[in-house]
Amino acid sequence: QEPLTASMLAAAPPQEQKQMIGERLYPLIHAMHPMLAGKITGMLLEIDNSELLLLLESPDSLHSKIEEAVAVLQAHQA
Amino acid sequence: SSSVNWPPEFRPGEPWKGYPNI
Repeated sequence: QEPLTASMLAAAPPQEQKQMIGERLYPLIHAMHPMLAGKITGMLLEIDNSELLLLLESPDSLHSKIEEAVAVLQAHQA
Repeated sequence: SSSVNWPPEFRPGEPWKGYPNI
């Protein structure tokens, strides 16, 4: 998959935009948390698309955002 | 939200149910 760009996103309707981002986010999250990947991706997709694009381009900030979401999810499930 | 089905789970290849109520 080639990297997702803002112009590619802008060309797609809003529902498609979240789907495009989710399809790229999911494998990255799955590599870290296979069991929680679906839920964590769902949580991160609530962030606005411009920030998500930035996260997709910076692994370190994406990793900390994923760990933050895992903590929130586990607290929520407790 | 404190609902049980939060967060809406994403599954590759399937439309994400979390949209449009975000």
